[in-house]
Amino acid sequence: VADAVGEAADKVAAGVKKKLNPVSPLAPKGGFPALPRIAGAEFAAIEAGVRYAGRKDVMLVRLVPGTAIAGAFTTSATRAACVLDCEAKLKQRPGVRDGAAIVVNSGNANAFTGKLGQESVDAVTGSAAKALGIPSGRVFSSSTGVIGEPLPHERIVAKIDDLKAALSEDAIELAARAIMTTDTFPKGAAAVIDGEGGKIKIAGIAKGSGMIAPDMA
Amino acid sequence: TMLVYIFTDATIAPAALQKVVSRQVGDTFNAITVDSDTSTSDALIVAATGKSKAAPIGDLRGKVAKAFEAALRGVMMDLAHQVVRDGEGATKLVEVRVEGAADAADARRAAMAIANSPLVKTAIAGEDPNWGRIVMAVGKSGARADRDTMSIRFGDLTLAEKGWRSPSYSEEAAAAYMKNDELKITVDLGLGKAATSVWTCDLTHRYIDINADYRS
Repeated sequence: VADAVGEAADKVAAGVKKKLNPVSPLAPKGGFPALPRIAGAEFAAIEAGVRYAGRKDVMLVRLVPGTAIAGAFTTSATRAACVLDCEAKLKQRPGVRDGAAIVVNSGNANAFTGKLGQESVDAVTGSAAKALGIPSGRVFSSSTGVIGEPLPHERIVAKIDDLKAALSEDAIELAARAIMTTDTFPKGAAAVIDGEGGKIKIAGIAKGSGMIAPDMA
Repeated sequence: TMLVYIFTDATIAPAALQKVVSRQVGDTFNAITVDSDTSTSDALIVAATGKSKAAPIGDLRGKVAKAFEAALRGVMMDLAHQVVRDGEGATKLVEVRVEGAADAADARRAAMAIANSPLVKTAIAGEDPNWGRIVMAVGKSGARADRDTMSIRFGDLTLAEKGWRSPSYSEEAAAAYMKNDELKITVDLGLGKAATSVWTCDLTHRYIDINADYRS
């Protein structure tokens, strides 16, 4: 384990930069779309050097008290600790009285990392919960990247306060970029409908380019 | 890995939101494939902040609830298609449509067998209208199929029907169609009424370039 963590650390120390792939010829014309602000949702992204240097690789989303959360997750029998953690938290049917948060890192999937996996999830979600003043049961995390290497979670934890300070309703594109791995463009989509007494806005972001055949429930 | 985060200012109870999300996953995110490999980390989280001035969404059979579900489905489908558009090394987005299946499960089996076939996907990369590989994929899929009731179309071109190459088949026209960035392959099994669409991309040399040294 120490060797694996050390190897990843060495790469960052050496300033290894991820080689970017050329933008897909199928990328939507016009680049990332202008997404509507969603009142009550703030975003931030930062460089934590989880695996590679020179790019933002962690995003944080803060959601106001009253936020309802739903989800669907991979049914893979070898799913990562963060997935199991999200499933468990949603099964507890937490109320909406408290705020909520989402923390995501790219570069390391924290999958197949034994009991260290849950320890890393607890460290990341716990630090976000503490910084934002919300229960850890309302902090959801995801990790994407290489499988089988312990997540150097201390690098994420060290940046939580900086992430909190950077939260903004206008930073959703930064968040979309921070979760990219072999992606060649950030992905966003939106819709606005007429509700009774006002508009209802929807804005979404995604990452994905390889290891893609989702089987979620 | 596919990660998706969707935010709305709608006011909706968690259970109702979960119901809407769960019933839209199958035809959107679960209907795409780049390389047939399911990740250990795929996640979709939808958060509703309740900050809209609009009245809460209660009864899911109501007009606003239906509009909300349709809009959410649209966002989910858009993001799913963007993921396929960014499939590693992809140069073509392909809709695989299966019609006339005996039931929904068979429609999906046949569609995913085509969408996940390396031979189909490399033929698409080479702009080869190789409908024989479609026949192969349907045959091995496990879906009920009958050679003599099946037809295969690329776009508006009928390539095969009634157990034969179509009399109207034109190699030149089919090859020209394959040069498009976006393609639609339709298979009518001619057995029932079930239908479905899934989306995939071509499989190119670039996919190997990206993945052969991923961990290093």
